[in-house]
Amino acid sequence: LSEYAPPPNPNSDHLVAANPFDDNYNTVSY
Amino acid sequence: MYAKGGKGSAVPSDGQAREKLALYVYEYLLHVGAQKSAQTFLSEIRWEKNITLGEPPGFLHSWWCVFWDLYCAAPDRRETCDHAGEAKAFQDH
Amino acid sequence: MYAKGGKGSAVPSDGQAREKLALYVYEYLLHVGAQKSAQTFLSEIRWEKNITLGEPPGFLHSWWCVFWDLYCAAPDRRETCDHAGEAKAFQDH
Repeated sequence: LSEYAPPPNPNSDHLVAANPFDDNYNTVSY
Repeated sequence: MYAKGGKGSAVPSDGQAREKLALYVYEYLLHVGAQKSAQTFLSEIRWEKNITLGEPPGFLHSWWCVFWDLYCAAPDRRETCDHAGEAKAFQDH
Repeated sequence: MYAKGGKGSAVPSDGQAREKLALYVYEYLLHVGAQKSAQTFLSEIRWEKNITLGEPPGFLHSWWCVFWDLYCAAPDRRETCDHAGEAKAFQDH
């Protein structure tokens, strides 16, 4: 994979593809 | 837009940006019906995570269309590119 | 950002936006190293046109990193999100 690939282990076991502009979107917990 | 640092000057949010982009690309692939490609993508980037999708068409598609509409409505492009009235109004504002 | 037309109110540039997004997602998949996923994607969306790639990391990745950096630098998020100084300056400007 290239240097532009995402980190192999995202910092959370459960990823939610939520709209980051939604009010209840909490970037910190991501 | 401001010019981002050159090669290797990793901006602090880059790792998170790359993770988010991969997540939204995965969501986009599923919402456009490219299921096999989506699964292949997860295995190629070695993500064994459970992922909850947003509503179709997904965030990447929604934001991209807004961006593209604004791009087409820019004063020096609007004569040749289709665009929505709101985008022209937003640009002129 | 201005609110885009509701469901089904196709904005003139939407068709072109969808095609561009598919093209830049394909380029992104190749530049991150997800070759199999990239090829699978083209066949699943039955893409027939030939494609000339941009320089790595490609437009989608570059655009997204600027977008995400600005998102993180927004006044109500910058305390909790990493971001570049340029993004903060751009927001404050």
